[in-house]
Amino acid sequence: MGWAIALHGGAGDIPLSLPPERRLPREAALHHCLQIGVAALQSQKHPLDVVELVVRELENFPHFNAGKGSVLTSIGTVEMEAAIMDGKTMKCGAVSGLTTVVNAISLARLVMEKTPHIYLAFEGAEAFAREQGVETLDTSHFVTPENVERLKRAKEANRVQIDYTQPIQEDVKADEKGKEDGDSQIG
Amino acid sequence: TVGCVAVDNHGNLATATSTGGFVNKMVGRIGDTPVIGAGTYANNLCAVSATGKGEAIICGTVARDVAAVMEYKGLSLEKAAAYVVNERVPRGNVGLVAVSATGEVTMPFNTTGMFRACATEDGFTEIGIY
Repeated sequence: MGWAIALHGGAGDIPLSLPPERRLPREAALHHCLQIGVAALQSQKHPLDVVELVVRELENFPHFNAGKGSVLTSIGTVEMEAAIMDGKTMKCGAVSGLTTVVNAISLARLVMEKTPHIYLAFEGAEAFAREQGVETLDTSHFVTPENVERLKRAKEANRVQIDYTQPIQEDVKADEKGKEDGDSQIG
Repeated sequence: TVGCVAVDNHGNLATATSTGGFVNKMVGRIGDTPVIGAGTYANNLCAVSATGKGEAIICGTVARDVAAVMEYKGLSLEKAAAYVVNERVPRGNVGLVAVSATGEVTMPFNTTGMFRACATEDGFTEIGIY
């Protein structure tokens, strides 16, 4: 038995031809976050602290769909969500519908540790964040030009997209017209 | 979506997941991430963080299913996670990272790719997409 750590930055239809300018920053971020997690485990930090630390780093990286860089709703807003769970105690905390909280994962942990509940959402979660004094920023902080463009393309095609979805082709858009779901359910 | 799972030398396990959801999602929609047992779950056997199409992950209770298959079928983490990802959720919908209390690591997915990384105490390190 030894320590181990794994992390992800999202899944989806990632093309084999993903350009280096999109691939390399994400790989570098994964490497950076992995090293932070490894160092934390080597210094005997509890895994709960380790996963929160690593996810905070991932949230702060704008190329991943969480925190700064979160994708946009149909009206161009962000609604972020997060969850954390301890295996031994099975204590857990979760939040959703956040619009201003910089690190949703830390608010989820506060729900776990500071409330009798496991899940707070939308206005209640935002109010709890202010009560706890966690860092908040104007919602514009989370919106990136890339995600504004992704929303524009998705709305043009009338579909939703998971973390990674190849650009919508004109002929595909035409083919989807009239279909109730298109491929919206699989991105 | 981003996520992390970890286990220490004493077998303590934890998981965390965070996301912005879908592009063009309806206002008020929540996905699998904050639904404990769907995209995020840990017990004394394993810790799991999932990513992909939230609705499919909720319907498949993906993270909890990995733990349940380990507990009730007695499978290893790798086999339990592979079973859930390959047999319990439609293709193109899910990926996950998981660690077990004994230090196993697995990162299966049934999408085209998943940005992922892992490391273990014995010196193994991996960073991958496909």
